[in-house]
Amino acid sequence: TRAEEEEQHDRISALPGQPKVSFQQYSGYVTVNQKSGRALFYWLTEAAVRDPVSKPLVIWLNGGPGCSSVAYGASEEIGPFRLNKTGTGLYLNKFSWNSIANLLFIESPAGVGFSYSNTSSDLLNSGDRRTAKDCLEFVIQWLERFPRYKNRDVYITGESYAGHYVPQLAREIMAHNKIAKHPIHLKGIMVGNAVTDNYYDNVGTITYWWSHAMISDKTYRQLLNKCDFHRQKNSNECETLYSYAMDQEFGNIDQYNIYAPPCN
Amino acid sequence: CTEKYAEIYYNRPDVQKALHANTTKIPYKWTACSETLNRNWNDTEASMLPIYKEMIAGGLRVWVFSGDVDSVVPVTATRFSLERLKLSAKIPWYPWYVKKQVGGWTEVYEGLTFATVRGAGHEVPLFKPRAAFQLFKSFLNGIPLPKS
Repeated sequence: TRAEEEEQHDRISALPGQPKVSFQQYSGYVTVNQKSGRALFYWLTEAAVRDPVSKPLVIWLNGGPGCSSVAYGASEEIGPFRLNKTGTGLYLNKFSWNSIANLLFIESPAGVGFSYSNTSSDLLNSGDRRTAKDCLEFVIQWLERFPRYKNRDVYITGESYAGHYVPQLAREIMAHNKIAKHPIHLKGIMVGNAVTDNYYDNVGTITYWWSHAMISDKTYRQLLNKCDFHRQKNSNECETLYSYAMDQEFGNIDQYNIYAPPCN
Repeated sequence: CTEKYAEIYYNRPDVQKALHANTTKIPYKWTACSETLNRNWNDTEASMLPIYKEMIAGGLRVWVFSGDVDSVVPVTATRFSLERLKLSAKIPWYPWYVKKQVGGWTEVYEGLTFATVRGAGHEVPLFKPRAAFQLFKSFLNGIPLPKS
């Protein structure tokens, strides 16, 4: 069948520099919009067990917006392989999540990593709404290509700005399931360090900076007084305060891990 | 610094061939993050909290975790946001354990589980792989994080 042909086409025999593994992997493209020519790239690493289809399907999305789940989710965090320092090869991740689940990394939206669009303006007007709709289309089409996963439990996970992508895709799936002949078996979501609410995230962030002694009392008070976190875009005065906090008070730290040595 | 290794590896023609990637000769090189997309993001919802309410009402399993040394989307941000959901506690706040060490703190609310990961930065599984894996196991099994 066409699905079998596509699946065979997408099967990865081995990646350059890859150690020997016991699981199958697939990668390739799923077209999510024919008219614009938008296609999302995926990488599936099946569960490293005797019967992978007995395990759930876990979709991983990265944030940014604009960052790659192949770069972060797959290669730094939960995937089976880590990259060595010279970019010449791979080694195994002892704590890979594919020991208990099938991991599907999606490069979303079009323009991220290997995902692309034949309409160049798509890269200049991406946003939450289209990303969620494209991801739903991806999941529907992907399950057609891999029908053995159609009855499996599905979970969506991700981090950072995927705090938007993950719930938005879940909402699209829930709406789809209300009218679909073959519903997607979505069971749950899990997000980490996730962008959740503009106002409370911002207030919580500067409170964290203050409570972890990263900024002075004066800067903390000024940020609270001068920034209107209900607005989508900060005022110049507020931006100046943010810059002062980061440039003059934080020091040369890794903001993504405040006690780690910085990456120069 | 590991993004740098990815920039090298995923731009290799032999890697792209093995991955069946870049088949249409994309006119830009593979990058870990697209500046173009980031700078031109067109629409963003102000809050995900209404969707959280929908997901909880729809019976989905919802877990939220936070590495507690990230200052970009820090644990306080997540707590301030989740507090607005006004969920009642099912299992009160407690430290959870991984390999006999405190992995972080957690609370199981009605419809949502929140957990911190001690010492982890923004990319929790990168900085604390063992703790993140425990979190994932508990999430998939739908059971609270271990108390000892």
